[in-house]
Amino acid sequence: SSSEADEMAAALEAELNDFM
Amino acid sequence: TPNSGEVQLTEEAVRRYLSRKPMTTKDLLKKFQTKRTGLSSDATVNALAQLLKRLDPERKLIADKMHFFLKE
Repeated sequence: SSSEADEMAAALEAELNDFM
Repeated sequence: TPNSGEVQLTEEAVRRYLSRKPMTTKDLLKKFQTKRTGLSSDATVNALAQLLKRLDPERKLIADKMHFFLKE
């Protein structure tokens, strides 16, 4: 679902926090 | 599972996508949907995070969104 995609994107961006 | 392995989340695959055009995290996640790779959501997020850190792609803001891309 799109909400799961949103959650995964948020989690990935959190993982990449320093990097981004 | 029957649907696993159709798409593989590898460094080479990520490199190929990012060499073609700038992509957001959401664009990349769409290319490696869990139903296609057979990976869990957590495994997908962790693998993409590690691969992006290793590939260290260029970053560019397009329409206020961070995009990653690799130069040839």
